[in-house]
Amino acid sequence: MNIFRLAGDMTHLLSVLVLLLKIHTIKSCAGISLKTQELYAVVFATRYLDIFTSYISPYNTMMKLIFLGSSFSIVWYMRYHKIVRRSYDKDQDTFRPYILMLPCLILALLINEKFTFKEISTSFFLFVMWTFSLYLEAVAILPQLVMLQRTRNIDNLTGQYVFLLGAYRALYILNWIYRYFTEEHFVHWITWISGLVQTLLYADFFYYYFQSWKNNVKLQLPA
Amino acid sequence: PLQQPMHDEL
Repeated sequence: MNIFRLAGDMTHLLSVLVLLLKIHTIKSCAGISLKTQELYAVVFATRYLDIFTSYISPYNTMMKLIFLGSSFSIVWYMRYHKIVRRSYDKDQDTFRPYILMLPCLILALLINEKFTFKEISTSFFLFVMWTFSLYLEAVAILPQLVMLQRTRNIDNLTGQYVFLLGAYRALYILNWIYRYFTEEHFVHWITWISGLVQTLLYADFFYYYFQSWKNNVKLQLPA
Repeated sequence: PLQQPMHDEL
C-alpha cells in the first residue's frame, strides 16, 4: 500500500459518501444519473466476485463491502425510495447502458490478461469479469457527464461527487507509476490503459470545475 | 486456489 493508492481509495470512498449524504439527507438525487449508478453497481459486482474466495486484508475486504453496499443502496434509493425517486429526472438521463456494456464485454473476451479462450474455466471467467469491470468503469461516468451538460445548474454536491470520482482514478495512476518503479514485474497494461482513458474522460469536467472554483462562479458545462 | 486476476487493488 502506498500513499497514492490510499489517497485514491479515500477519495473514492469520499465520493460515494458525498453522494449518499446528498441522497440520504436532502432526499434528492437531482442531477444524478441513475444509469451511471447502475453501471457502477455492475462494475463492483463483477470486480469483486472473488470477495469470498480470495482474502487479501481486512482493509481490502472492508472497502469492497463498502463499495458494493453503497453502490447498490444508491441504486435502490433512486429507483424505489418514494421521495428520492421523485427528484430523478429520467428525461435527462437517456444514455443507453447497453451500448457501453456490450462493447466492454466483447473487449474483455478478446483482450484480457489470460488471452486463452480455450480453457473456459472458473479462473478464466473471473479474469473476463474482472477485465470487463475495468473497461466498464472507464466509461461508466459517461451517462453522468452527458446529464451534467443537460442540467444547467449543477449543485455543489453533484459537482464534488463527480470531481472526487475522477480524482480517485488520477491518484491510482500515480499509484501505478510508483509501484512500477518500486516493485519487480508490476506491469498491468490493461489496468493502466483503461485507468488512463477513464481519467481523460474527466479532463474537460476538471477544466470547468477548476474554472468555476477559481472564478468563484457556478459550475456549468457547455452544452 | 483459483489464480486471481485481481491483484491486491480495489
